[in-house]
Amino acid sequence: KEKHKILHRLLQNSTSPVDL
Amino acid sequence: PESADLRALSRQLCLSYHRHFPLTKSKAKAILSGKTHGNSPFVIHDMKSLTAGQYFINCRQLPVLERQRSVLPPEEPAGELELSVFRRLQFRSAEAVQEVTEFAKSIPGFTELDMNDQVILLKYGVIEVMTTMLAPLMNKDGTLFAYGQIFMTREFLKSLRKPFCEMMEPKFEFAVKFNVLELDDSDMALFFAVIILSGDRPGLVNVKPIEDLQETVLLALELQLKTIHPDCPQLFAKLLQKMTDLRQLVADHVRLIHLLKKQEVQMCLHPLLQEIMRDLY
Repeated sequence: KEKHKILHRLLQNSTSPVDL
Repeated sequence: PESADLRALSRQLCLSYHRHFPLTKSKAKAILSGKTHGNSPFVIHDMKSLTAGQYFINCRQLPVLERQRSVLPPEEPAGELELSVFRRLQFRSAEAVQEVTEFAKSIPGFTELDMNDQVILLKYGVIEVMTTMLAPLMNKDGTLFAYGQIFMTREFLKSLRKPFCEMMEPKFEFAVKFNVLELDDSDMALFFAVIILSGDRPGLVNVKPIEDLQETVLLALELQLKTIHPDCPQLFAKLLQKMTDLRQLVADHVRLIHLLKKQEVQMCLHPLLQEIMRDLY
């Protein structure tokens, strides 16, 4: 899960913009 | 499934395609064929026009803000031309990953899949989808960029120093062949869903529900192609063959990026793209 934490966040969070 | 259900699925995915992707095939086609009434893209064909074009991009970030994108390209550090072009391309790619993710989540049943499987499907599918998405933005002479505001010529991209000049050329070759198929927006939407729902990606735990979802989308795609392109009975088979080409194309792309990472001291890969490309092929 740690290896893909941004992808996990993108998948779980639909509304707030992801801080890249 | 009944054909009415399949048509409803096609409609739903087409709507999602229009909602999540800022430059659809139909919009790109209008721009490339000069049907946008005086709003033609700024052409980048050499270093001078690149410098002017960068300013032009910065001036026209408004539509991006209007779509409530919070992330803007970072201030361009002074540096080499090739690295600067590459930085811009990868910034846009990271945004496109977010768009593809939102599209994937809109595929009926996708969010009910095992979370780790969703990650794997995206990790392996996203660059294939992005490469396919690039095809309608391209013609044999160049590619649209920055939401269709820029047209960068193929010759200019080829004139960049090695290995940067090798990055886009295989995509042009793929695009020219892919564009012959003349898919429309709704065909593209279904094709993207088929790519994402590939049950043979390495590391998937629960393959059956993924294959079931893909089967339904494939039926919808087959029905749609038969209906919209009755003059081309081989279209469905031809399109499925493109999936093999895409895998090779992405594997080559990832190899090139890994090479760049080793060779270019100044190059820093976007964290999201890094995450996707790590251990991918």
